[in-house]
Amino acid sequence: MAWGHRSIVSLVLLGLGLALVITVLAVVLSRHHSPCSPQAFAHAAVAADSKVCSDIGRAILQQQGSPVDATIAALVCSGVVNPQSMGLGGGVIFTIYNATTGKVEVINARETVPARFAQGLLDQCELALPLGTGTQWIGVPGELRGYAEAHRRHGRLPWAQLFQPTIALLRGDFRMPSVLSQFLSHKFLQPLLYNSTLRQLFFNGTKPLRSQDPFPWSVLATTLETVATEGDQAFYTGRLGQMLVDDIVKEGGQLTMQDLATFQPEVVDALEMPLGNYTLYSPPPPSGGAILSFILNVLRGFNFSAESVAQLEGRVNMYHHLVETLKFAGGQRWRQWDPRSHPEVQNASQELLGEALAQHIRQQINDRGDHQRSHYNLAGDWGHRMG
Amino acid sequence: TSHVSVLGEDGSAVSATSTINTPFGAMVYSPQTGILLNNELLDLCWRRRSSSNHRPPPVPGERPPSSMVPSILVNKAQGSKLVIGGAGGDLIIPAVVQTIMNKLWLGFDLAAAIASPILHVNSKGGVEYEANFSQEVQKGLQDRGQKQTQQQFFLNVVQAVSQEGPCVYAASDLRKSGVAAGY
Repeated sequence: MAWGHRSIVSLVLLGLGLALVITVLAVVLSRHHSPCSPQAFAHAAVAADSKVCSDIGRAILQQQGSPVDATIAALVCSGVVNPQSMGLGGGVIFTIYNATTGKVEVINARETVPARFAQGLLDQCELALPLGTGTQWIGVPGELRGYAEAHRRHGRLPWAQLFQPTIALLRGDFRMPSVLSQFLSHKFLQPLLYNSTLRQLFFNGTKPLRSQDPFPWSVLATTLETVATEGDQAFYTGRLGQMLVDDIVKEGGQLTMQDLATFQPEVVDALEMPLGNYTLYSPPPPSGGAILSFILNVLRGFNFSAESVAQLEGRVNMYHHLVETLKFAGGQRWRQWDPRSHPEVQNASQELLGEALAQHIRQQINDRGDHQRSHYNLAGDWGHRMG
Repeated sequence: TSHVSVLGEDGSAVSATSTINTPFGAMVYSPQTGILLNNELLDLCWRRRSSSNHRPPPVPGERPPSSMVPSILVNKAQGSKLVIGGAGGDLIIPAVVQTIMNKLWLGFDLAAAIASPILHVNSKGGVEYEANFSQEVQKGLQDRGQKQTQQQFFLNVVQAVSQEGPCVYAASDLRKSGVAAGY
């Protein structure tokens, strides 16, 4: 009996020893073996459409700025590096997730229709395509009001600090960005630009500025300095706005100071839709969030996965369902009108997020892609290619 | 259009899309302020009743319909997030959809999910393929009756940041020579 007792004790001790060794190994290995792949960051990140602007956004985060502060700084910069794509003369939409509250809100500062606009404007649509040049297409710019509202609600650093990096960029030896120079020299765009008021900014004589040419844009630096010190009011009720309106009127436009003074961004809850283990938050009409949600909701029901597309037939099948769903989405675009101006479409978008419509559409999709356009409710033209 | 995605240290996130609709917008410059003006009212041209070609007249204060979709996807259980948005007019939605499918359903990493060539369906139901889109898949779709349409302009650009537990990934679209930044 004693022998048996001793051997049990030794086995138990051996087991404990083994368990201890395994635990120590696991802890040591987990310390060295990070679960993240090499390109991961440990804390935070900014993705803008140019390196210099992503870096400016990151620097704001590292100065303890909020994600909204970083976004504004990166956007101000992008309006200088990619002015063909965005700037203070346009509009912006923010979707903001607050990790403390779990709330997601949308700030929509897209431009609005001015009080006065060209008679028969929409009769010019076919003629205007695909670019839409001329003062008759100018809305009431919302960009800066959008920044100010986002900063008021979620900012941490002083307003002026968000503009400094871009002002320094412009006040330094600013050179023509490569992507911008490609747009300037594009054979389709170059003659249009040369014959517009943009010639004074982007051309040297008859030639567009080339990549890395000196690109002095000091008047914009002055505008940014004024906005940094005086706030968005300088633009919407002050002398900046007056100068802008004067320049537009000189070109035949109808924008007024009253239009600028009355512009208000809209703050609403984001659309919210379950998508598998995720929740998708996106901007409501007149933005495209409801259409985006509808497409993903329909497709989720087909359970595509890495395995299901491993073979060619599986990939063809997935893209076939994507194409069919995009066609049905095209037939739903009428739901994107501005509910503030068109009460008749007030709740049209909610149906797009529902499972009933998604299920109904899935049942309409079979193996063929050559149905009539009426099958998808596809009406006339939509959307422009650029942007 | 330009898109910026940001993820902060505390997990808060911002997805923001800002736009000049078509390259250089209205092509109107304000020399006193240095500002280029957009041509936002052009987007009223797409606003029609579902069954007719009739376009109701603009309403002062109205905001034209827009393809912009600055979005945030949150998976609380797994501590995961995807902060995403895009540029490129009516290519924005198909580009963002295909990036989300690639990332969340097909297991691509973020950069590959964005870089993968896309397809687009135009208003007549024709299918347009970005350069380098799989020829085999195009052939397979034609066999199923999908009508192919040529299109030279593909200006789709997507930026995104994702959080997967302790790991933060960020990717800017190389189509526009974008580069993300983090720490």
